[in-house]
Amino acid sequence: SNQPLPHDEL
Amino acid sequence: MNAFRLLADLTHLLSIIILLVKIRTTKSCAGISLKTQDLYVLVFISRYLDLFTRPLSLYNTPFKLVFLATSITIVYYMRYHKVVKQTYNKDSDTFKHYFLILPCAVLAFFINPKFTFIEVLWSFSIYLEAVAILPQLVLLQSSSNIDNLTGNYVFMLGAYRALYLLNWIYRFFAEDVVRWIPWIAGLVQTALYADFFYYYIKSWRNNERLKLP
Repeated sequence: SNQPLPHDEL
Repeated sequence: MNAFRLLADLTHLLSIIILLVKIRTTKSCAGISLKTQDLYVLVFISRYLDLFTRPLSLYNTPFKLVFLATSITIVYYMRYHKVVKQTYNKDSDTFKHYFLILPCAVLAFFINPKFTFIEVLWSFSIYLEAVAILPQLVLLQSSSNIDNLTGNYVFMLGAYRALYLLNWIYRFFAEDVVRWIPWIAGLVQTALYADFFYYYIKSWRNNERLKLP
């Protein structure tokens, strides 16, 4: 899927 | 979460604390580039807009709030505090940092994970952070004597993103996570510190004053 990865980093 | 990432975020937090301690205890911002601090405020605002849209995280949310609050406080001190603002090296802090903003914005417009407001701004903040240290490094080169706290501040700031690179290598192998945008920007960011790291470590080992050519 081309969903962007969640920004789980700062 | 992994040890590299935790150490990286703590190093980043430490760098900001060192800078705040320097400004508050010495009531001076000599050797600190206001332009770099302005860029960091822009980096954090454009990156942490998702504070209100995405689910809060016990770990990330406090860090985001602290980074936003401290970076704005530092700029406030350097611009408006009656004593501190006198110590700002206005005539040495000459880097044209506005020339950094437009290319990062254009790059983010074309290269982003998804063409949405949040993702484009997030990409912009990643690119801008990679070059935000330039005014500070240029100012250090023109500084005759760099005080320890300033040297330590810049060192920690460079070290945090280097630790993020290790975190990304770990996540690539352990979690099969691939993120080209922060990886390449992070490499560029860390590479910009290369010569500073060299002179910083050299001055630390020879126990002499830090001096950039």
